[in-house]
Amino acid sequence: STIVLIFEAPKDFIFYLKPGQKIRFGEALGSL
Amino acid sequence: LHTAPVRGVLRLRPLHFLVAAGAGYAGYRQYEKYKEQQVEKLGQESPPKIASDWEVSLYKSVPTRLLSRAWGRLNSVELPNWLRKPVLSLYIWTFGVNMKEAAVEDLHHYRNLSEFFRRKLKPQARPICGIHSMISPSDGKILSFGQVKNCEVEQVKGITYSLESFLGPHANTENADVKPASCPDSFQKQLVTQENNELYHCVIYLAPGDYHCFHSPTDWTVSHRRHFPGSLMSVNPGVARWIKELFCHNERVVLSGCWKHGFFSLTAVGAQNVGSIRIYFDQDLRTNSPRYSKGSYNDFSFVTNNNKEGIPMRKGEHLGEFNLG
Repeated sequence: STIVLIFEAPKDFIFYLKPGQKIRFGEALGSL
Repeated sequence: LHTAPVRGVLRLRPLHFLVAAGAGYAGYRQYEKYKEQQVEKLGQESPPKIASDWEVSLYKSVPTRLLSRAWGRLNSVELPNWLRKPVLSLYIWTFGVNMKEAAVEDLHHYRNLSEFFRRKLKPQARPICGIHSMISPSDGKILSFGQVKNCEVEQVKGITYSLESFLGPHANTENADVKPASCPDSFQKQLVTQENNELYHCVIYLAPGDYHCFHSPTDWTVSHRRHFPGSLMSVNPGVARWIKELFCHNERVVLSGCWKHGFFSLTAVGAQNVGSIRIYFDQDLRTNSPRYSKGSYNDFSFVTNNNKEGIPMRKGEHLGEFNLG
């Protein structure tokens, strides 16, 4: 299964992610 | 072979064929690996191998929905108490499930694999980040993330799918927060409601051993649901690298609405064996049902006369779950 998020955000939105990394529910995905 | 009796040759033929085919395939794999290593040595990335149209058609012709439903039925059968522990232990061992996080650790509590699959977690197992505005809605592996460019979204690095095929055309919602864009030709521009904003995406893959419920990633309001009945091909990263537009072929539920910065959507994409998607506040939703045909979609608006805003969701709130079958 897969979850896909598509959203609008200001240009300075930053993801705190690396491709291929494991993530758990509740951990930070991104912020401004 | 020339001197062997004809009967002997005929008898050995299947074995010869298997050995030759196996050796040929192993040789081919080694050659492909060697080529990839050579490309990597040169400091280049090997181009992704995308399935041809006939390969995709062949895969899509497999009755994955029927098989998934059969698998779901099988796993909904109540197991006798003595069989629960060995069956579930095999699943735990195969997919590396961490049972210490489960709300109920006693395997006898789960009547079947379906019930185990939608197990809940202990409240303290997943602390919710309070600092950042967006959190991961589920456990999983990040396949891709970044800005949406030219109406194309990355499913894995280097392989894209059409944003419009994935979300479908704009819903005719009078009360929706999506304003008409200045450039009506661009689907992407129509989604962005505020100047100086961009469209972003993030893809999270849930492996079989992962916790399969999902939560709200931020504070937002769900105004619309669109259900796309579709195929149920595997979505593991290997297949996502192989089949272009995989997420547009598969059964999925798109929840859309708005958050403080404008448009927001969360899509749950079904997969082989995991064809059923449940949204807790949407009792009418029926996924992986034989009454729906592939290629269509079913809309439902949460914006009504009584509820002009839609369904408000808080960051971390329970949103839905994937189910076997």
